[in-house]
Amino acid sequence: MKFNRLRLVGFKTFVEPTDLLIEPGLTGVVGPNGCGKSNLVEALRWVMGESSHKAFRANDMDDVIFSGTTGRPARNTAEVALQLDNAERTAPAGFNEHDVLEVVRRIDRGQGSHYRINGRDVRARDVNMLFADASTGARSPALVRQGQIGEIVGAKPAARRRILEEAA
Amino acid sequence: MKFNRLRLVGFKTFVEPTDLLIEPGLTGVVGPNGCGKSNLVEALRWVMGESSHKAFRANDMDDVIFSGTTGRPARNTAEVALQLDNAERTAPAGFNEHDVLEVVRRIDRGQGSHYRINGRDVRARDVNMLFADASTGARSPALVRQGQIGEIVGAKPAARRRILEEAA
Amino acid sequence: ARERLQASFTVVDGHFRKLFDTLFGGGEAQLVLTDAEDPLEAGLDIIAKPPGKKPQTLSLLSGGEQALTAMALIFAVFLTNPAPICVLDEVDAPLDDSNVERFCALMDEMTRLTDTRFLVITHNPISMAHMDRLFGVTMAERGVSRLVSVDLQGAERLREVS
Amino acid sequence: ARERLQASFTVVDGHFRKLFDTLFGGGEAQLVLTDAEDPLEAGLDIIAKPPGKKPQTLSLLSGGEQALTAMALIFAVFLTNPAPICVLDEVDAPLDDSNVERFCALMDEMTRLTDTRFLVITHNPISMAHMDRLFGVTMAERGVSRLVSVDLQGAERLREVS
Ligand SMILES: Nc1ncnc2c1ncn2[C@@H]1O[C@H](COP(=O)(O)OP(=O)(O)OP(=O)(O)O)[C@@H](O)[C@H]1O
Ligand SMILES: Nc1ncnc2c1ncn2[C@@H]1O[C@H](COP(=O)(O)OP(=O)(O)OP(=O)(O)O)[C@@H](O)[C@H]1O
Ligand SMILES: [Mg+2]
Ligand SMILES: [Mg+2]
Repeated sequence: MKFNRLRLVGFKTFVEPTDLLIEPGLTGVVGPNGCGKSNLVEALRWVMGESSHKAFRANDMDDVIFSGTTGRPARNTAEVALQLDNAERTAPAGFNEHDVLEVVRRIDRGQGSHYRINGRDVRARDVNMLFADASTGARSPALVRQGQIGEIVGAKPAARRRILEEAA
Repeated sequence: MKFNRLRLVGFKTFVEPTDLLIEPGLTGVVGPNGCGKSNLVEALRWVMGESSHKAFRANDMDDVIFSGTTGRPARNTAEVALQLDNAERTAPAGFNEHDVLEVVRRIDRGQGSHYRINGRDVRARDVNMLFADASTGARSPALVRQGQIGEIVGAKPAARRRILEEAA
Repeated sequence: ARERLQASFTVVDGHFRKLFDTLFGGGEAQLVLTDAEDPLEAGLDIIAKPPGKKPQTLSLLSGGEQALTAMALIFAVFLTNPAPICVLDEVDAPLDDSNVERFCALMDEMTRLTDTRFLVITHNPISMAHMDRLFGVTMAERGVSRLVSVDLQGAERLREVS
Repeated sequence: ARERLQASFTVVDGHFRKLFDTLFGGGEAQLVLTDAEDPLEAGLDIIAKPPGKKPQTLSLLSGGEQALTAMALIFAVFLTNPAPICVLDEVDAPLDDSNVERFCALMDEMTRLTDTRFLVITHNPISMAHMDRLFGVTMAERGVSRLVSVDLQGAERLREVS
């Protein structure tokens, strides 16, 4: 499974449709404080099925929907789509006859999230399992949040041990 | 009261006698990771009478004594001296007839710390009070440790309120 | 004790609002004292509105915005009772270039308003260039620190090599 | 469960020791699993000895040394089961120039050993220069993010202005 493209609309500060192409090797993301870099990272974890609003610096999952600025009104829906290459046919049965997989998560204010894979409605756990089978997912140890290194350093030994369990 | 000079010997990585002149305005301290910059800052808090070993990333106060390298043996004593300008005569009675005050703290392995002001033995609390009267001290909010900004941001509201009490 | 906390809160909040405006080049922020039966359980919250954005609690801001806001709080407390010495250990780490410039401008302002002497530990070349003088800590002999004077022009080409 | 933890511990520790040596240009480190009656209460400690220094527990190291050591742990876990995507959000913030170079060299090594695609959020010009491509996130309209392609030569002169 290879990650090809992340597409966002209405997710936090990415109110306008935005495409991030993910190519092989090292892709750098730069910009001033507060411009949206960590929001982009959160969109990736969100579409992979993270269910806790706390993972998004939010008090409620609706907080990931663009909440407006002094110049624009709030939106009522946010959608993130992740396009995956499945040429190696490693996807679970039912999704494995396609070269390309598109995982889409959409949230409607006050109504929770919906998930689709290649246009078909699925449950959050189907999305979680799709990524778990590919050694990744919203809780993958390879997704290092801003400040997480400091948390590991300051963590109690028992909390730090949990990192090992991600590897087990 | 003005801070003039910090002199260290045997304190953490500053095994050789070292003088830091503190002049008016902005003094920058630079160098690679692990070279001793934060150790220098800790020496200042230490001579101002900080009594908790936890404030020095240590399990015991003896840990601030140079513990040796692959090329040198450990020391058994550490001493830090802080020279203060007292031209404004703001020091407490008993220390107020001098233009210059020198506060010295020395620790001997296994025997704890000794304090002197202008050569005279004093108790830790005399040192604490000297600095408290000058709106400073080891716990001064103006001494910002590495990572402390992150702690303030992540702190529970009740813990954060304590910062205000430093101002009261 | 409660009145003293309220009084110092008001003074700190006044400084905090001005410092936030300076550090963010606009916007607004305020300190919020959350009441509780026991004054020891009162909490300090921060609501911040960077320029053009909506007001949010501190935890919803970006890493750099949070650091800058916390810095405004620290200096607000400092201004209520300026200490003769202020030491800042790598506080500029999460800031982008223009916010580092603002942080340096703020320190210049503090040196004008007070007699405080500043010790600023930094890896940032912009901060280094703003200092009145620089000391380098070196470890030519492993595990042993030595202090050297660094010429400010040299700092332009200073490469931190461990 | 206990055997599985012990087994994965041994594999991770093996990677961790090699990565520490790479990131520090020498020295030694090891992971320590502190035993407990209840395997859920077992703790993970780290003893690290940077080149020329004496072995110490993680909490006694400098800020940058701690970050580099934690990075070795993260990549050690990663190598036991490489993910197709790895995202690093400002992990280079506390590192000096030569440690940033080592971090970049490590990432190059990871791209040779695995098929993993990396997304690296950074403010550091050295890290930027090591990337295969750069995207800039801008806020020309306040509070609204847009993504733009940044030419790698332009990054040499890139000034982050908020
Ligand atoms: N639902 C939302 N609608 C609009 N804006 C939002 C929403 N959620 C968060 N924001 C804004 O997004 C900004 C944070 O963006 P982000 O954390 O991605 O910045 P960053 O580029 O990572 O910055 P830094 O370099 O400081 O880490 C904050 O200013 C916050 O107010
Ligand atoms: N008692 C001691 N004797 C010898 N070395 C010590 C002692 N205590 C700490 N050290 C060493 O001092 C080093 C830490 O120094 P310090 O924290 O001052 O670095 P720093 O310059 O602030 O680095 P950074 O930029 O990473 O924050 C560690 O490598 C540690 O092993
Ligand atoms: Mg960020
Ligand atoms: Mg340090």
